[in-house]
Amino acid sequence: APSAPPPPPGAVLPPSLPPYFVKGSIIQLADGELKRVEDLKTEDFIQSAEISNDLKIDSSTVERIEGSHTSPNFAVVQFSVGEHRAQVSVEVLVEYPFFVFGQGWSSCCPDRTTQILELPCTKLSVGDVCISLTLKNLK
Amino acid sequence: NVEPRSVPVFPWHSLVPFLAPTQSD
Repeated sequence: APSAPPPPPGAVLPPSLPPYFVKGSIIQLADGELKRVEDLKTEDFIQSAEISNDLKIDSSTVERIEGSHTSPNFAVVQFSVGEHRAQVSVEVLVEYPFFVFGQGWSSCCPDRTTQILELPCTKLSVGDVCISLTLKNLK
Repeated sequence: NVEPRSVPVFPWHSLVPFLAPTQSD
């Protein structure tokens, strides 16, 4: 069975923290262009989604951030998604980065993100608008 | 001889942590 590619040498990642957030990871945009994860801009996501056949960009506003009952290493982030303001909660490691429109990578604990991933990161706050994806309506 | 190591390349959409719920009419 195919397995996920290994993280870069030297990277020791906690479970649930994907390897592509490590600084220097190579990301392929929809037009084939390659960029480092730390160099991605809002426009890269928007333009990639425009090219995509089945995905489109949606905006997800952070409505609440609270500690997880499961572990102090996790946070629960509640988003209001899209024009219909659908409520979505995700439980993530506090260092898990989200991409904020016009701002870049942000996490609940940017110091840990920078420490573990070396990814430049700002503090994720209530009111931030993150990039999310939704499926285009296929007819 | 040292074989060149292949660098993993990740698709852009893998960086977005979830798919928003789709809206039905």
